[in-house]
Amino acid sequence: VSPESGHDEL
Amino acid sequence: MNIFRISADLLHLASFFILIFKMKATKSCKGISFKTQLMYTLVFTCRYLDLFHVLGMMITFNFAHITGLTLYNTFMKILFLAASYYIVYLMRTELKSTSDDARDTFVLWHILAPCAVLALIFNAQFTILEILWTFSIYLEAVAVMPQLMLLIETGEADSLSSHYMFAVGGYRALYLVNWVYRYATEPYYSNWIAWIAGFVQTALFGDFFYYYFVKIMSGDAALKLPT
Repeated sequence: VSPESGHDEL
Repeated sequence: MNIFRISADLLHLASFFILIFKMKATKSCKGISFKTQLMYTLVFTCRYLDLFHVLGMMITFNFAHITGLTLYNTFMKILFLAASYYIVYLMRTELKSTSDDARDTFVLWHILAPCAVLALIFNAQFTILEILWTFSIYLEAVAVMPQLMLLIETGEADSLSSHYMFAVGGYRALYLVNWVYRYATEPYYSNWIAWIAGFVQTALFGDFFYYYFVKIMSGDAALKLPT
């Protein structure tokens, strides 16, 4: 799972 | 990752450098709303809390899920946080004497309270991280209000301020294009919360863009708003 809590945008 | 997204992030990054350059070059923060800059630090602080998770994984050499995109995002998040806090720091220390607080009259809880309530109701997941992320999305959409009010009250903006506003307003417009592109080319769920907020955010810059292009066409130095 992406470590960015599901949000891959800034 | 697509060209629209990359150019959006670079335009956003440019907006920080334009503002910092302007403040350093003119040694003044006249015409810049402290409240809007403060809101931006709150937006990035609430949105980039996952930084701790990513940095935690990096210092424990757990690179399993660290992709190139994660590295890019992490680098940009740190830049955005550092730049926005630096701007607020500058406005409250070195350039405090030139601050426009007297005319920066927007009442902040008029945007903070509705965004907080909306984030508690309309969110993708009822978790702390997700609610804060959603709050940051809603808040960013309206964070420019104090700056717009100040601009209207001033009646005009010098060219650097207008380029700053163009960059800040334009980046989210490019994100809207990025979302359309991703929706058309990837199995990408369109995050309707970010969509609607991004649309509102861009729309708020609408009349500013109009006067900005009029200024560019007429070759004026300063941006003129109808008083």
